[in-house]
Amino acid sequence: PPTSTSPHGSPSSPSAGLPPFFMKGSIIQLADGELKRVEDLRTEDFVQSAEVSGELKIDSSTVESIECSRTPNAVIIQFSVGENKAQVCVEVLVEYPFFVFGQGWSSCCPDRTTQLLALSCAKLSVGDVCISLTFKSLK
Amino acid sequence: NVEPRSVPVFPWHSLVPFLAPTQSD
Repeated sequence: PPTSTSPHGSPSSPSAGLPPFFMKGSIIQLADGELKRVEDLRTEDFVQSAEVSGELKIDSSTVESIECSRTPNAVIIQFSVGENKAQVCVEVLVEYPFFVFGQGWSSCCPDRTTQLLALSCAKLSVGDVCISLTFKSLK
Repeated sequence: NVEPRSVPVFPWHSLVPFLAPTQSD
């Protein structure tokens, strides 16, 4: 069975809302110290930051399926992660943004993401390849 | 314009989910 996880440790909690760093205009510090706004981040920023960090490794996580959750306004996304294509399930709010390689921020409900975070998003779809992280030491 | 003393700065890895598969061996 696939591993069930959450992007930020605990199960999604709709009442708590999304993390503040996804709000448009949030200042993000890259591994080399450069500051960028969240909406200006590019694929290369993540890739280069992971290379600089030494401890983290970028994985390609392909969206295998997107299903409704019992939790209101949430979905369960199944990813195929890394070279081993490990199956990982994540329960997130529909507006939760993922960064898709070569495309940028994407969510299951882009309109809601834009409404809540002012962050422009594309529609996250099956087959999209998202950026995810693992610790190199886990390998 | 950004006011440096009041604007939080977040690390880049906060934005990316850690999707660590369970090791099968």
